Amino acid sequence: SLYSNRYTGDQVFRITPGNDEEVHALRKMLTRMKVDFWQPNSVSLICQNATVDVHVKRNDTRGLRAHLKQENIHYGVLISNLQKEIEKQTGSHSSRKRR
Amino acid sequence: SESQYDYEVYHSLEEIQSWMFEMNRTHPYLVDMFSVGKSYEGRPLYVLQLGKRSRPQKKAVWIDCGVHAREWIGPAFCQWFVKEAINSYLYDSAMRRLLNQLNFYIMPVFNVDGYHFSWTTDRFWRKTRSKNHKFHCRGVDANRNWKVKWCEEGASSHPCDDTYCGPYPESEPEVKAVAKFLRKHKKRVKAYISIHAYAQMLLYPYSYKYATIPNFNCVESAAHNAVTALYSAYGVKYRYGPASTTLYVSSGSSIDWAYRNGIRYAFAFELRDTGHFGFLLPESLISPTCTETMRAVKAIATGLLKKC
Repeated sequence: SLYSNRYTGDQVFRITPGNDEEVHALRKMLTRMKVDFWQPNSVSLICQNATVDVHVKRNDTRGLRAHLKQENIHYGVLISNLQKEIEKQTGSHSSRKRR
Repeated sequence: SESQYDYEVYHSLEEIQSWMFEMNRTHPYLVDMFSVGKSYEGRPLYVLQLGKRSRPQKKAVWIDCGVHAREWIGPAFCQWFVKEAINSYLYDSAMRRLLNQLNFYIMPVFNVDGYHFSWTTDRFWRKTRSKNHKFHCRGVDANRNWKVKWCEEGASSHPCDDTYCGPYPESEPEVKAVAKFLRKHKKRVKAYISIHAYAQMLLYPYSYKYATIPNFNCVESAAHNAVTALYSAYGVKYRYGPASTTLYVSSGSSIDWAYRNGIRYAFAFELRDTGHFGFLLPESLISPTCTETMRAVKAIATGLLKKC
């Protein structure tokens, strides 16, 4: 398995804060939780109506979902299982290696 | 061998470096290979020079890929560019004209240590792999470490942040090596292009401030022509404009440094996609992404041969 399966259950959320209040709440949330920013590159660059893509460890996905619901912040899940997506991306490699 | 090399899959650092040696060996009239220095972990920083051997003072274009380790489509594009340029030299008069009149310096993997780490350990690693003597965190954002407005807005001074600017400008051996090469050849290098992902944008200076560059009209029309050429391939739209307003403000970036160093055409491409796959762009999309980007880069290079 690639990367020793370390990304199993990890997800990528796409979050779109609709106003300054939501921006503030989201910054607070994502500062506290250790997430990997895909875009923008850092929490300070989060702004109103701009999409935020974050890679969230599997143990934190439930908590983030609850917080976003509580703050009524619009979000979607871009990638529901990162490990699977990684293997799909370079799947040919493992088959190629096998060949 | 080169003919069996698959340009439609992602390759490890070792495979890319072997491929560079093979291209250098099999195309002595169009390809030259050299190293501009060593990375933090001691790996060579290889560059391919493409172009017909002629007068020493030929104008040149610099293209680097893989500044951020996880952006794998970048190195894939640099390899694609070399393959296309060499393969089309004989039958494509436009490409032949470009290679006869320009040299292209292609650096397929700028951040070799980080790229290797993204293959072996952390797929989403972004920075270099340099050690910090005060913090356990490693790496510097190689696109915040250039000596231009270093570590101001849009960069972080905290070593654990992904946009960490480093302990001082050009602290990263990779950045210092490329900056040294471009300073040395500044009279000949007419365009600087850095390949990143993802967002589908074509960016030009300034990144560090909301202001207009002096040769805005020429650069703007070059960018417009480039995204139009890109769109002609598969109808994919790229936004374009100054990095500060099109993406966000960031300091210490390579395009601002190149521009300030006298390279009047400095661009950063943010390749596909806009987030559906993000950094995990499938191998099936390497071909269309590189094909359309090839058209954009050719448009920029062709523009250099005209007066603006």
